[in-house]
Amino acid sequence: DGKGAPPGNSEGMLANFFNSLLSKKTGAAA
Amino acid sequence: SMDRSHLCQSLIKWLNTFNVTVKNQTVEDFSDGIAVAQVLRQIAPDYFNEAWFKKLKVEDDLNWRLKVSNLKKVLNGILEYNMEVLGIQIQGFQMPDVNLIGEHYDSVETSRLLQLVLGCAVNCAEKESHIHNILKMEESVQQMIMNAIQELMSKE
Repeated sequence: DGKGAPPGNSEGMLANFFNSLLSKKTGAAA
Repeated sequence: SMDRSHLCQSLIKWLNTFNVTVKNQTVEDFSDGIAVAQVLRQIAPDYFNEAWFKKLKVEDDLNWRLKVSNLKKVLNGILEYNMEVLGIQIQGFQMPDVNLIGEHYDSVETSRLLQLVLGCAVNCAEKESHIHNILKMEESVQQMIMNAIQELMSKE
């Protein structure tokens, strides 16, 4: 429907997102 | 907004990467809370421990009231784990209607429950292995999972 990410870009976008998630600090007890 | 029926299918595919002893293929398979509880035990075994798991009824062909009772305990466990261990308070997220899951196998409501399980996985102490497992999945599933996590993060 034309509202999604442009083709060819999604792999990099996914990698960026999940990498940022890996570096995010969480955990009240950490 | 998200196509929640599609999201539900993607989240079930993700949950299939965990080892459980019960059926875990269809929305109905998730309607008694047991498959979800077994996944939670793998995500945070110290919190979702044997004593917690024993509060659930594990039988074939549970009636819908007992399924809903299990689902309430699972949902409460998820919310308490977020507060007590992760330090995350989820606000403004539409919580799953466990009656609709237990009685009608509603895929929209099931997607909300499974989305909360996803939130536990990507914030827990072992999140690295969970995120790496997500990255092994097909790109369309990763996309749905990313959207689901982003929505949750916007409600923390």
